[in-house]
Amino acid sequence: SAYNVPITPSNLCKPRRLYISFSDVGWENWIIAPQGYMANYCLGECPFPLTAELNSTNHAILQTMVHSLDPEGTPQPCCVPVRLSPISILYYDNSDNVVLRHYEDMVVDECGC
Amino acid sequence: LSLQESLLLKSLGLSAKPSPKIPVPVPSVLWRIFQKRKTPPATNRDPADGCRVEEFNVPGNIIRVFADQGHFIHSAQPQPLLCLQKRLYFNLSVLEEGERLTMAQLEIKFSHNSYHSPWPGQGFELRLYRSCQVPLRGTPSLGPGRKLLVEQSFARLHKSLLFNLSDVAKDWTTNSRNLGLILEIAVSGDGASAAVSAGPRSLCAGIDSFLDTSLLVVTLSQQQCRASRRRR
Repeated sequence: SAYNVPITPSNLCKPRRLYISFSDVGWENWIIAPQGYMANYCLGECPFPLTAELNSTNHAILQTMVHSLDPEGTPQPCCVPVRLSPISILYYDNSDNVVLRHYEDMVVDECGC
Repeated sequence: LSLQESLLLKSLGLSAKPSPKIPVPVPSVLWRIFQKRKTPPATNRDPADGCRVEEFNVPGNIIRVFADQGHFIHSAQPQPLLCLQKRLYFNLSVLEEGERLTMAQLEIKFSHNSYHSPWPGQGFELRLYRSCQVPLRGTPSLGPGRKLLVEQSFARLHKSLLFNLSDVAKDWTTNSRNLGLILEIAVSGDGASAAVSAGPRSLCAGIDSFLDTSLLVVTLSQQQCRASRRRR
């Protein structure tokens, strides 16, 4: 019966928009730039059948199979970031030096199951 | 929340939340690199690119510009033709554990306008020493405790001079104490005869436009770059 629950495309696993503002977290007095950035996040279901658009791993395919046999004991695969990109941040350190630092994995570009 | 915040900052490679006291203007070189990196990277980007500073062609993911904390030296004995003598000190102790220094570049900036110079083609001699002993409080002693690193002539036309100090800065962060540098700028030998007639102070007037010095340092955070190597 789990297969018959209709999943609308909007509920499928995909990146959702999330703008992180450094002033919202109280970091605006030491981060020079950017003042915020579009970080995004992953949300949505990974239902049966896992289509190509859902970027599913082989593990997710097998977990879906086990979930269909035992829905209580095994959850559906999770929706997680599969491709992220970096950003650079300009900030002041405690000695008032200006620092430019490169950070990997800061923006969610693609999600998958 | 503060414990949670400090753990998150640690994950970002910061030991504590910075609280700048006298924020300085952003150095143009950092602003240029930052703006260039804002453009979306190519999709076939090598993950190792993040651990390399393309502009200087060295490994690294952190670029700092250190302000000079040294003071001018006022010698008791007047030294003819010597226009400027200054200690340079850059506090590299802020580098975090696990950071490897890969490049250090000293910049000496002038704000002069060569078109309004009374001595347009005038030359100067620049000498940069590495300080090897701690000066006693209140003494300008520059005895044997210094080692010559750079000696070069320059004309007033230069707005800024750059020197590669990577080896010295690496040594400061690994083997020996950072006792700073000593910068001297003197009227060049060619100007010596003119100094006799015009007076050395008059020839040094051109160096009054000495603005400031800074040290650009590139480091590689092993913690941040190890992760991308593992994934690759």
